[in-house]
Amino acid sequence: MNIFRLAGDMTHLASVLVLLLKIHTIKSCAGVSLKTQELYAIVFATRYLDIFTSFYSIYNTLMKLVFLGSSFSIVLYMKYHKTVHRSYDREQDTFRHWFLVLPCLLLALLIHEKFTFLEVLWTFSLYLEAVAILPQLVLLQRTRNIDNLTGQYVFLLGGYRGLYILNWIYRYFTEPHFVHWITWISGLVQTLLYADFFFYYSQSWKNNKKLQLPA
Amino acid sequence: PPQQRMHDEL
Repeated sequence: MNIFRLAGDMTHLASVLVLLLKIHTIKSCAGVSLKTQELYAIVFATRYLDIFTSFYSIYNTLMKLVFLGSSFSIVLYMKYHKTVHRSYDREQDTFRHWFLVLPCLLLALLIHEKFTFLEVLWTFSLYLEAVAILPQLVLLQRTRNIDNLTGQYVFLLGGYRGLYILNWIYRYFTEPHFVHWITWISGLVQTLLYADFFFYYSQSWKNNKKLQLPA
Repeated sequence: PPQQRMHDEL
């Protein structure tokens, strides 16, 4: 494991912790898209099915369990916890996220490295993860007041994607025959989706002003 | 195999 990969994983972990902190401690999920959280729960559930079939390292297994557990508990919190649910921006969070699932599944059935059940689901999870942030970005744009924690959550998620790209560049040059177009292209698409957000985030940071995305 | 190496990522 290289430093970019580790930094990427830690950034991902930090993003989840920030979100859990907001939900668990402040008992608020204002500005957080339940649609995006549901998509992430599906992403992890389909990608990490291999915890039953293959073992890489204790680190790998633990992190998978953390991401599975956190994504499902965030969804449950937002749906069923009374106080948290009340703060949910239901009227604003209207992205038709199920329409993302089917095209990703079809694409995974068409474009994959190996046609096996686990491999197709794994590929599906890559495609779905690439677009899963869209409902969250749309919600941010509609929310007038983005609080710091929600802004930091999206910033950390974007950072994690950027670091994974550096990790792939590093692995490409250090490991023989390390070429994975499916992962790279979907990872690149995913990172590009954050570009706009990053621009406004850095502006607000530079000018020491509250983050606000243009409508 | 090459695919396996990609699967060690999260």
